[in-house]
Amino acid sequence: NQQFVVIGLGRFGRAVCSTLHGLRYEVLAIDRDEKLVDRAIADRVADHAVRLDSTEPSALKEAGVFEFDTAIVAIGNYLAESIVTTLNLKEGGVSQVVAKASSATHVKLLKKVGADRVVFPEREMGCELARSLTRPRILDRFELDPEHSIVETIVPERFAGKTLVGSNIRQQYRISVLAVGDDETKFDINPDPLHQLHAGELMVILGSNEDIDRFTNC
Amino acid sequence: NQQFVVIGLGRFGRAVCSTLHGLRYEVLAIDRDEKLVDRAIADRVADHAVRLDSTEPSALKEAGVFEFDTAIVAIGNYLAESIVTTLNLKEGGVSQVVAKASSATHVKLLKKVGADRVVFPEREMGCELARSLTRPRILDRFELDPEHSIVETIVPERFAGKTLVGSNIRQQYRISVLAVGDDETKFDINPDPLHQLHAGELMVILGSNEDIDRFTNC
Ligand SMILES: Nc1ncnc2c1ncn2[C@@H]1O[C@H](COP(=O)(O)OP(=O)(O)OP(=O)(O)O)[C@@H](O)[C@H]1O
Ligand SMILES: Nc1ncnc2c1ncn2[C@@H]1O[C@H](COP(=O)(O)OP(=O)(O)OP(=O)(O)O)[C@@H](O)[C@H]1O
Repeated sequence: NQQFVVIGLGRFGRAVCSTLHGLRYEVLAIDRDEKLVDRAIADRVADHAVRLDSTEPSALKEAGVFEFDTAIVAIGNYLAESIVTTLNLKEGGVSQVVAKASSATHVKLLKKVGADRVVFPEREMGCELARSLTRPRILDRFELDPEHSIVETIVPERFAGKTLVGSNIRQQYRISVLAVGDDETKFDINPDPLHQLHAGELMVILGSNEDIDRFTNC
Repeated sequence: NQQFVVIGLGRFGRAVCSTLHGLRYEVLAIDRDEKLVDRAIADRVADHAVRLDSTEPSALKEAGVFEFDTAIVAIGNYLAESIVTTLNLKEGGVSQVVAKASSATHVKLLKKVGADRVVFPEREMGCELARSLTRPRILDRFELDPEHSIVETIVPERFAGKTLVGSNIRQQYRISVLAVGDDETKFDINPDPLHQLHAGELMVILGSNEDIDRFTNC
């Protein structure tokens, strides 16, 4: 079964630990700050937690870190520590190393030392937020490919009162309605063509981005 | 057309500005640090940028901030500034205020002062990363509701060489295959039942989470 080691117990690192631990995966939490190590144990966000300096290969080796298949380097603000730790993990044979970056330069450096994946939460969430704010009629979006998406949206007012088949959505917009529902907790998947749409109802649709825009905006 | 004001030009705030600006929306960027205001103009991440202290309602009013429909408070580490700014915006009549939090307590306080939406990038991306690492066969996931999802995954080896209809996926797993493709840039949406699946091919499927797990894991 998959085991994870998380180095750095800031907010990001702790969130990674607690989610993995909640999903019942084995997590080894590491930080050089004793307080954070103790807190991780006390709050039960990991099975094991060790205080060590991850820039020291021998310390990592002794703690068995090189036996893990996946390591997450959650050290954002200490550039040198983050880079050296990532290098140590790759040289120690950890097959998948994910590292958190805190700047565009940091992203480049992490890739240079072999990080398999780099995340930059502030920037990535800033972009995601901006995109979700510019499509208010679209509540959530899944990109199938650059031209097609599945989106969750609200029934446009002009269809309120019509049945699915009567609204002619597939013919007019080349869009398939995958689900309808009054709230996200009870979607009717693959709904009956005679289902009557009402104002404020949620719908999940699949189509080209262009057709989706036409459908939601006009 | 929608206009946005972003207060706080840290990494998150700048990413919000630059994404909105790139999508051709009007953005007013604000910070109390003159250097960051100048840099926003120089880097063209906003149409307008103003230096002001957002804890001062008169300064916000004078700059026309209360005329915006959406404001993003991107002040993470200064708790008081973030809370007071959010309160000022809601009292000044801004209809949608999104604020960035830097701790669980910060999240609560922002909601108390009326933030319409709160984002906590480090924690949210930590959870998202942990989830994506524990489902390596699932490349991307869209939750339709708590029990059903649409996921992008790789054709399980046992189906390689079979046609879609011949693989009997719908009957055995109650899963519909929405698309197949060799890479994310050219999905075949609503594929032909006679399409032959091959190893390494991507597929987008819809079903209950339980059935998806059975399908991807056994
Ligand atoms: N060499 C090291 N060995 C082990 N832990 C380290 C090392 N260097 C830094 N850390 C730890 O990494 C943790 C996270 O670092 P830092 O606070 O810079 O990250 P951050 O990315 O800003 O945090 P957040 O996730 O809250 O945004 C700190 O708790 C720090 O003690
Ligand atoms: N009262 C204020 N008025 C205007 N700008 C402010 C005010 N208080 C703080 N700021 C600005 O908010 C910006 C972001 O603040 P801070 O650096 O704490 O956020 P952060 O969330 O840590 O940033 P990042 O997005 O990089 O993670 C800073 O550039 C700061 O100058």
